[in-house]
Amino acid sequence: LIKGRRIDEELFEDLEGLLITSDFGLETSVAIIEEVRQRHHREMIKQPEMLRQLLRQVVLERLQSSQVDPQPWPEKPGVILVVGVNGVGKTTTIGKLAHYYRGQGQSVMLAAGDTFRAAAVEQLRLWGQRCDCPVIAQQQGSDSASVIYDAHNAAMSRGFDLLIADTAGRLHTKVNLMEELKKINRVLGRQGSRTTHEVWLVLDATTGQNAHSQVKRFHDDLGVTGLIITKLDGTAKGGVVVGLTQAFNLPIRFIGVGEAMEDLRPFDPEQFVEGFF
Amino acid sequence: ALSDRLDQVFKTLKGQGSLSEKNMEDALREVRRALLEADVHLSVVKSFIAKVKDEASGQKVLNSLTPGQQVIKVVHDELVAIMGERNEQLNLAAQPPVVVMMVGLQGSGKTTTTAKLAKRLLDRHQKKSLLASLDVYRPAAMEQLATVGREAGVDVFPGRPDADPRDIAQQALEAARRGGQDILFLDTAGRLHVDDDLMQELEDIKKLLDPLEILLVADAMTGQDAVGIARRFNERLDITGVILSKTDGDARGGAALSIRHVTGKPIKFLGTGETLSGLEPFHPDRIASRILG
Ligand SMILES: Nc1nc2c(ncn2[C@@H]2O[C@H](COP(=O)(O)OP(=O)(O)OP(=O)(O)O)[C@@H](O)[C@H]2O)c(=O)[nH]1
Ligand SMILES: Nc1nc2c(ncn2[C@@H]2O[C@H](COP(=O)(O)OP(=O)(O)OP(=O)(O)O)[C@@H](O)[C@H]2O)c(=O)[nH]1
Ligand SMILES: [Mg+2]
Ligand SMILES: [Mg+2]
Repeated sequence: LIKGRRIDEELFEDLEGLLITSDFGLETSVAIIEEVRQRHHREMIKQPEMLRQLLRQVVLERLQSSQVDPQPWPEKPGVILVVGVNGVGKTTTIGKLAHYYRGQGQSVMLAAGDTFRAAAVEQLRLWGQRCDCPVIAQQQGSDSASVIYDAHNAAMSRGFDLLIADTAGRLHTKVNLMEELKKINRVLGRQGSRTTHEVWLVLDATTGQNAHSQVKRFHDDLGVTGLIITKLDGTAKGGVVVGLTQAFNLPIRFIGVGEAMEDLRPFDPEQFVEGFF
Repeated sequence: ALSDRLDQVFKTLKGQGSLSEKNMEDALREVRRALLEADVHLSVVKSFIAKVKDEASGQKVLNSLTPGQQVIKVVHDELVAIMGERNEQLNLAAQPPVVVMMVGLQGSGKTTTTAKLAKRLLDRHQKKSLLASLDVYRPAAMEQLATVGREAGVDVFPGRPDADPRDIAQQALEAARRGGQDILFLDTAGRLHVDDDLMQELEDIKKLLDPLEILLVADAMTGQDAVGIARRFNERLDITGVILSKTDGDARGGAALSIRHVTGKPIKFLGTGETLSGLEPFHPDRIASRILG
């Protein structure tokens, strides 16, 4: 797009269009291009290639500001509560996370907290088998918080390093379903001396600006501690996360790049930005 | 909301003259902003705005509406016109069993929607369906369809995940013929529109079973990628319709306009919830209002 062109207003417009069609969103795209415009003036940039570097840098800075290195689990077991709207890839991601942490020598237990959807428990059980992790479950229709509570007790008494809890997909606008998650949060928060567990919100890379509403609601209700972006192996670039990390100051923990157990990578801002430009 | 922003643009214009070039420029900028925030694809927005500009320019300002309301009316009417007729039914005009194939990206709602459709056809039209899962990849996919099929009160073909989807499809067709079912639903595995092998798999199944309906199930929260996704599925399969799922959230649903614009195919139903009753016929005016915000 930039090759061999002169740096003029038309080029800036085209770059803004590129950001918009990568789901950065109108407001964020305009703000980024404005910053590029100002800095290119100050830094007296003449070559188009330097402009590409500048654009990359501006986007990278926005992503890096909210990235913090992952810390070791504060207690044993570490607990990760996985949440998100329907179909984004929570259950699959949990299978991948279990494999990832097993690969680091940790013992992992899974809690089948989706007590609602057809065959949700079976799906998680199969993932548990693949990485040799026990899955704590009750029958369909049971209380999600009670399954997760039981799993947490089991993980504590059996000395597991990590418990990952699956939850049913739910639209963030459904108050009663969000109340169920708040209850799970409280239940996890009161056990033993535990007051901190991770709450990771899974977002689908094909999602557009609705991601803002999703993050806002889940974060307001639960205190999200990390994001996971799935389906980046498709053509969607997930540009919406740039505006998200700025607005909510949340770290992106992992990205999903396929449907197999190994298709999970720790988030690398530089690689992510490469994908755009 | 867009109506407030447009009223701002036109606050000096109330009840006099006509919509001029200048105030149209500002108004259209607000419409562009609303559509982009609603996830309509940039190229679709550009072409849409050009059309609206033609429609609205030079219109006399009506006494019954503010200029802002007038612009919204032009935009709204144009959106509805593009979105197409409300409530286009499933095409079931063939010797039974009529084959309906459900396709789309991972997690878009195909399996759930398959059962919803079968339930609707049974309850409202007394049509009997056989559901067949061709998803040999996703863990417990076949169990999921078996469970929702049972809930819907319809038969589910007992497939196996170690079989080839093409074979399962043909066996299911045989079973539907023997069982005297009116409709055979093929629930396919979610896939990327850029996965050539898996798109070829769909083409093969289409060739073998000649479905009367090929329905793209698309998530209402899809962003700019909706154009690329819909274009690919349509190019390779010549889809016959679209179902927009998860419209019970607060996604503006601009993907609906993008998909319609790039494929020209009708949006037939809306997914409106997680339970099997969560399916409604498509309402162009409701979706248009929601996209405008
Ligand atoms: N291509 C691709 N597909 C993915 C990825 N992550 C998950 N999927 C697929 O997305 C679909 C949905 O995944 P699930 O794990 O069932 O999603 P979920 O959020 O648990 O869904 P619900 O529990 O129903 O809300 C499945 O077909 C997965 O294989 C990814 O990174 N890339
Ligand atoms: N709220 C809401 N949820 C829906 C709707 N349609 C489907 N879902 C949910 O979306 C999630 C994914 O649905 P599935 O039917 O498994 O999607 P799929 O396309 O078959 O997924 P893959 O086979 O993995 O590609 C499930 O949690 C469904 O309950 C809808 O209209 N509204
Ligand atoms: Mg799940
Ligand atoms: Mg499915």
